[in-house]
Amino acid sequence: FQDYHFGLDEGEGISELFDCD
Amino acid sequence: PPQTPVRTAMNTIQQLQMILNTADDKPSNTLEAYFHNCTVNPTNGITNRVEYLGQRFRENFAQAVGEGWVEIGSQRYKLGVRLYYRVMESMLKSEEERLSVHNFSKLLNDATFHGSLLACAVEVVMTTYGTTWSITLTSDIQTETDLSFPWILRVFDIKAYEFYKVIESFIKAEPNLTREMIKHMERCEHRIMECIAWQTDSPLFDILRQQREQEDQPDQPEPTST
Repeated sequence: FQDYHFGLDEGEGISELFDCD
Repeated sequence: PPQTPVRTAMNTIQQLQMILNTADDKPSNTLEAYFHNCTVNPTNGITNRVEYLGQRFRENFAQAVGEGWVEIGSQRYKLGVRLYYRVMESMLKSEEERLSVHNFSKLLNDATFHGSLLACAVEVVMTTYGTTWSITLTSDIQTETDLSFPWILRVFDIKAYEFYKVIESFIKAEPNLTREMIKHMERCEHRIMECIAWQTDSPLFDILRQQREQEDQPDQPEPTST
């Protein structure tokens, strides 16, 4: 993972991205 | 010592085989339990979609590289489906822990989520095994067919903006991806951000429009997604 830039914040995941939170 | 490109490619294939040789072609018991917990059981929708997109994949693959390679295409898709179920299960476990939620009905009944996730899994498999095919049309003419990203988006009719949403979660959910595969997915992200998500039919423009309309009405609650 060391070279990948993780853009999601702590409280964000797939549920929020698909408006399922 | 630095690896040759051939050794790197072989390692990536071996890593994928290690993950997927024992993976399920169908949803595991754990995954079925998540489906069962949903307000609306998504099982039929999921399995029908896998079947339908498999047909589309095989047709497009054969069209691109020739009927003689259909079996190879079927094998690639089968591996993609295994990876799709595996990553879906891993994502749900993480979400369950993060949100203390057990009913993922809305997410698991979202066709866009499933299409994007399956496309991502198939893209990983396709990239692992190579996506450039040289085919001879006549004895004098040889052409290369490029099945690399964003080919899979066209085959599955997925918008790049929606595909983008699953990439980071996919990488987090599958810790066995090689560095090369993660870099490939990151390049896909960049291409989407820089170009493909801004094409005419992208859902991004509707979202920007909606955001602007909400900003113009100060009494509206702040949108949860940014």
